[in-house]
Parts: sequence; structure tokens; C-alpha cells
Amino acid sequence: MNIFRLTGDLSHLAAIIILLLKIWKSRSCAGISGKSQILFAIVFTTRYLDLLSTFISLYNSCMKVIYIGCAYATVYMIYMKFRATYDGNHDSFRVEFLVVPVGGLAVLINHDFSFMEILWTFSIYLESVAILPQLFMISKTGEAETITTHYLFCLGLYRALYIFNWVWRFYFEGFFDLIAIVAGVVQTILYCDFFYLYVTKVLKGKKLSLPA
Amino acid sequence: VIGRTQHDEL
Repeated sequence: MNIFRLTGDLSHLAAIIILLLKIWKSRSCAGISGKSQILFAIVFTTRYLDLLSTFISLYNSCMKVIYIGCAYATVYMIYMKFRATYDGNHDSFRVEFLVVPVGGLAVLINHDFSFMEILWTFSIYLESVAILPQLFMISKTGEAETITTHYLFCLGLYRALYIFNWVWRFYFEGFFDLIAIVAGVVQTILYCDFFYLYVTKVLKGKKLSLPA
Repeated sequence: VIGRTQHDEL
């Protein structure tokens, strides 16, 4: 464990909690892409199946349970509890265009052609594009609530910090996982234009609105 | 690719 991975995990946890509280407190999921949240629930489910088989540390197991629990709670609130506030018209990204190629790639390029390993690889590839429906929805509505931009910032920051974690582990431990690194770089790149808008607008107190 | 299937990261 190193500082980049710890702050990365905490940033990820912060994002998940921010979103959960935003929906719970405002009793509304307006501006939130339910499709992205479903993809994240799939990412955690396929990646954390080893919860039952491999014990790495108390921290590792606790965080996995928290991530999975929050992900499903968020999906439940979007599609059940507050479904009246779900903006389905703007959440129109075709997720099959993500899941199918990612599934095919996970079968073709992986570390080991075993069931668990292919699921893990699928989860890594899917996570790198899971935010696209959310970013697409913001581009369609042309704006995002400020709390939603903080959620996205923490979510994008988490994988950016993981990149520093991988540099650290390569340098100090000689460890590197090319699949996770490539997917993590792609994932972070997808946030770049959002990061630019976040820094130039939201941090200056303005609302995030895209030129429609 | 040499197997690295013990994933200790979240």
C-alpha cells in the first residue's frame, strides 16, 4: 500500500458517498445517468467475486463490501425509490456498444484464460468506459449540478492517482499490470475535458454548463 | 503474458 493508492481509494469512496448522499438528501437523481451506475455495479460485481475465495486484508475486503453495497443502493434509488426523477430521455447512451466490445476484448486479451481472470479483465476494461453514459448525458443536457461535478471529479481523480500508484509499485516493487495500467490511462483520459471544465468553471464558482 | 492473477488492488 502506498499514499497514491490510499488517497485514490479514499477519493473513489468519497465519490461513491457523495453520489449516494446527493440522491438520498435531494430525493432526486436528476442529471445522474442510471446506465453508468448499472455499469459500475457490474464492474464491482465482476471484480470482487474473489471476496468469497481470497482474503487479502481487512481493508481490502471491507472496501469491496462498501463499494458493492453503495453501488447497488445507488442503482436501487435511481430505478426504484426515486425513479420518478430519473431523466431517461437524456440517459440514452447505447451501453451495448460498450459491453459487447469490452466483453470480446476481455476474452481475447487477458492474463489467464480462466473464468475469474476473464471476469476481472472484463471489469477492468468496463470500468474505463463506464462513465461515458454519464458524460454523454451531461453533454446532452448541457449542464450538471455542482454536486455532480464534485462526484465526477473525485471519480476521475481516483484512477489518476492509481496511475501514480502503478509508477510507485513499478519503481519500488517491480510490479506492473499492463491491463490495469492501459485501461486506467484510457479511463483518466476520458475525464480530461471534464477536468478542464471543472477547474476553469466549477472551482471559480460558476455552474458547469456546456455550450449547447 | 506472464500470469499475474493475484489482484491485490481494489
